[in-house]
Amino acid sequence: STMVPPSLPPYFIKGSIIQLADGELKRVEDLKTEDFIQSAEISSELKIDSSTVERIEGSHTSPNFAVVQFSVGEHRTQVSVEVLVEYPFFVFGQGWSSCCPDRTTQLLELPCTKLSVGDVCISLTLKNLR
Amino acid sequence: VPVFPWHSLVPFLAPTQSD
Repeated sequence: STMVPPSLPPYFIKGSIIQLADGELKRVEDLKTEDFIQSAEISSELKIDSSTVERIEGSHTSPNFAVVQFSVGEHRTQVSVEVLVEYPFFVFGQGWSSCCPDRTTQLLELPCTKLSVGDVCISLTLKNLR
Repeated sequence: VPVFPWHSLVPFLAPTQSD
């Protein structure tokens, strides 16, 4: 299944102020892998999942979009997301990455590397409430 | 200045699981 394409939200613009789960404020470009992991540990509802990029291809609907196929979590569930080519994902141990980092840097001024097959991105799921 | 919560930056990839 392909999810609804997200637009390019304002919080990815360089300098945007992000609040971590413990209340600490950081700029979007300064976020580290640990910030997401620690915030998820504090959260009662959300947990971090590893989403490995399995495939990246151009969208059939528009050249501005790409379809990124992920393998999510321990069950390796296949999830496809249609996003703007400049939409940034956070790669474990690496930072912000997009299908077209030049455009991301141009539009958002957010330092960004090229998203590639095999990259492991941070994603969220609901905590299993037993 | 707007402040955004950390989780808004992370895509919510919620696979439907039967188990």
